[in-house]
Amino acid sequence: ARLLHGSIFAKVIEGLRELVNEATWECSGNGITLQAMDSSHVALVSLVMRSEGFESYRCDRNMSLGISLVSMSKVLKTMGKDDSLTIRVNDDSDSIIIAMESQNQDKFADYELRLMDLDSEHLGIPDTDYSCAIKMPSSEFSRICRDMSIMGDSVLICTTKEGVKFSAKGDLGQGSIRLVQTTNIEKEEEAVIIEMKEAVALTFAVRYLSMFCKAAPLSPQVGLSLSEDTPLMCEFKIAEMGHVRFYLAPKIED
Amino acid sequence: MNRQLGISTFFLTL
Repeated sequence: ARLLHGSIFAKVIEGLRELVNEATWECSGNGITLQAMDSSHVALVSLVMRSEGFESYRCDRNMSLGISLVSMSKVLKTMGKDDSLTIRVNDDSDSIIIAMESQNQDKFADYELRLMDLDSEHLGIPDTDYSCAIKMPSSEFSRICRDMSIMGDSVLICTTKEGVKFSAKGDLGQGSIRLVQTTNIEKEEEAVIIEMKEAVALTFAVRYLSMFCKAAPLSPQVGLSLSEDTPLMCEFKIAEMGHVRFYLAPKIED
Repeated sequence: MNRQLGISTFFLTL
């Protein structure tokens, strides 16, 4: 699999590696997918990178590759920001080859990472017709998570037709941030757009939301989908090739 | 206090 902009892959890895340290990458003719839960099985991440999004892609037979995201992240940190990236696995090999090429083709780096033997537990993610779908700038969402984490470890997300409200309370006291739906949309990327079938009010652990925001460099917008008694879906699109979707189970009043 | 649910409460293991 070859990417002209290797930085896209680095952003994917940086977006996943705090939530999951290692994961099984499923490679097929259609592209690469990954599904993994965090260690406490509270959150799940689903990655899709379609083959047509790569500059070139070939997969002669389906492979499940156990990869340490922490090690992959260390290797990708050596990549130049404009480097192209090629990832290769030979048929009977127990390692993955990561090749980086500088833009003016004068520097070639090759790394080989040992593959891991991981037992991949796969969950079925049901198609959900969410009560509420919010689109907002990913930087804004990152900022809200950071600000709310000052006040408490849980954030209540309430949606109404006017907008969406994030609130947190703890020993210090409490705080809330309300975003109003954008009316005159000049730039889609900066808009807050709320499609609401019915109002929802759900509580989530803010430290997971903050971990999801590590994937924000992938996309200027984030999609948040909510329904009562349903995991939140937090989606960052990967331009022209797929998405990273995080799911987080809600917290409930005892 | 609110209690954190597990993701497998909602998504079934295949």
